[in-house]
Parts: sequence; structure tokens; C-alpha cells
Amino acid sequence: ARGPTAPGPAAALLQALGLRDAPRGAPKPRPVPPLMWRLFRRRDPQEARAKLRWTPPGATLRPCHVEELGVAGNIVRHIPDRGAQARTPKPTMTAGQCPEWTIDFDLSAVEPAELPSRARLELRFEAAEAKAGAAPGWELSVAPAVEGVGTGPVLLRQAVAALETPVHAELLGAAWAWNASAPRSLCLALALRPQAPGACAHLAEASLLLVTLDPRLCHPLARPRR
Amino acid sequence: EAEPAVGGGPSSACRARRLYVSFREVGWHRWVIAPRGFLANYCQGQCSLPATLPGPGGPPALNHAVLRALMHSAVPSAAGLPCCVPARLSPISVLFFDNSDNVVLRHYEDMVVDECGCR
Repeated sequence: ARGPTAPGPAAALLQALGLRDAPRGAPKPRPVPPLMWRLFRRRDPQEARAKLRWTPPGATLRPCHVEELGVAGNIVRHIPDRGAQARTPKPTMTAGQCPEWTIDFDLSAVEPAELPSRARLELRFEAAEAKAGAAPGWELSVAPAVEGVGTGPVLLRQAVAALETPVHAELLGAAWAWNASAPRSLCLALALRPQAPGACAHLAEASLLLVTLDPRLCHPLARPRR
Repeated sequence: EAEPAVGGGPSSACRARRLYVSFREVGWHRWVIAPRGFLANYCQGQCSLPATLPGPGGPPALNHAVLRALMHSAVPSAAGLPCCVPARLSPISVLFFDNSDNVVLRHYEDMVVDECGCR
């Protein structure tokens, strides 16, 4: 019986790169987040060699480690929120409760063999003008959101001093157990409560920075020659 | 793009040869953001003496390779020459869009031949 046909060169290279099939390309080209560019330039030796000033002489980057984020890993993903389109565009001042948001991340591309080492939520808010003299400061809460069931218990509460810069929240160990492999999707309910009632903010953008270690692409560190 | 294969002659000693892998050639330029390609290189050349004995700064010679080259020079039919293979490799990183519209940075060890040796 004939064995499976040998893959063509492109398919063989894809396989060597650990990719199941060639992505179709971004459905709509979106800007590459500056952090991802920075990580690429810092990590790619040929890129670094071309710009020697990036790599101090004698410094070698540890394999399977993301220096800039300080964790083990050889795959870094910047995952946009799939639910972004459905959100109302403008911050609102409400007399009652501020709105809650549901964010949804597609993690189907993460293989079961990959071990998450960092899952950082990045949130950009737009705040309505708070009343003069109102106390600044907010409290962010994160809970699991299950479709058709509603919101689960709050997993993470975090004080937020200001909204001018992106708010980061670490999910590993809070909304995601340390040694658990990635679910196929991650759906969360967010709420941002102001210290001063009535000054609600609007969630402009949400993304997840996920670092994983695929041990199949990692070689045990070579023993130093005797 | 590859440096043409070598025949006999002095430049045929074992060393790294230029091989550039262009992602555009493989049709991946729509989803690979960076780099455009990478210098993978490859090893080729004779591992007879003295090529088997690398010069200063090269990888340490393996005694077995030297022994084999010696045997070959004495009785060519008895033992073939050692092989010219990668002796030192370095990694690359690839930044791309995947099918879920994520921006992905993947790091791959041992993708570029920096140095060849006789084994």
C-alpha cells in the first residue's frame, strides 16, 4: 500500500515550524502592537545582529525564555477581543450602575501541549468627565462569563488609579489556573466601578497577551563540553 | 537562493554555504509580518585532510573524524570520508498573523547554520 504522499517543500517547512497549515493571512490587515514588534526585534538574532546595538557583546538570549516579560516561553500571542464590535462606542454618565462588559478571546490556535506562562489582560478605557472634586480611582473586577448562564463569582479585583494608560491585569493564578492548558475560548465579564458615583467609563479596547512554552520546540540545554 | 554546489578543488573544503529562504518565494508573505526571509545556510564540502582539522577558532576536531579521514587517505575503499554537517546553529523568530487574527511571535531554535564541521 502506498504511504502518505511526502509533503511538498512548503508543507514540510510549515511542519518544521510546528504550524498545522498556512494561515490565510489577516482578514483585514491590522496594526501590529508595538510590544510585539519590540519582542520580535529583541528576540530575532539576525535582526539583532543587523542592529548590533540591540545585543550587548557577549550577551546570549536564553532559549525558550521571553526576557522582556521575564517568563519561560517560545510563543507569544496578542489576541484581540472578539466582542469588540458589539460594544457601545461612547462613555456614558448614568445615574445608576456603570455598565458591565463581556470580552471573548479565541484561544483555539493554542495547542494542548503548550504550557501558559503568562496571560496578561490589557484594557484601554475612555472616561467621561468626572464631576469637579470627585475622588479619582476605580475598581476593576473580572468574572467568568458563561453564555446563556450569566456571570460567575468574581475572580479578580484590582484598584485602578487612572485610565490614561492601559490597565493590565494578570489572569494566570486568578481567572486561569497555573498549570491548566488553554481553554478553546476565554469569556470574561468586566466591571469598572468609580469611587465617585456616576462617572462611568467606556471600554475602548481589550486584548490578551498570552505567553506559552511549547516543549516540543525546546531542546534541552546542551551540556557544556568537558 | 543558494550558493551553487561545489565540485572538487580547494574551495571544496567543508564549510557553511549561503542559503537564503525567502518567505515570498514560499508564498507566505501575506501572513508572515517579519522577517521577509532568513539566512538558513547549509553545509557542504570535502572532509578529507586537512579540512577535517579545522583552523584556529573552529570547532574542536572529533578524533573519530580525523581517524576516518586518515583511513580514507590510506585505503579509500575501506572507509568513506566523514560528513560535513552543522556544528553550530542559531535560532530565528517569526512574527505573523494566524487564522484567528492573532499576532503571533514564535521562536525556533537551531534554524540557522553558523558553522560546519566534519563528523
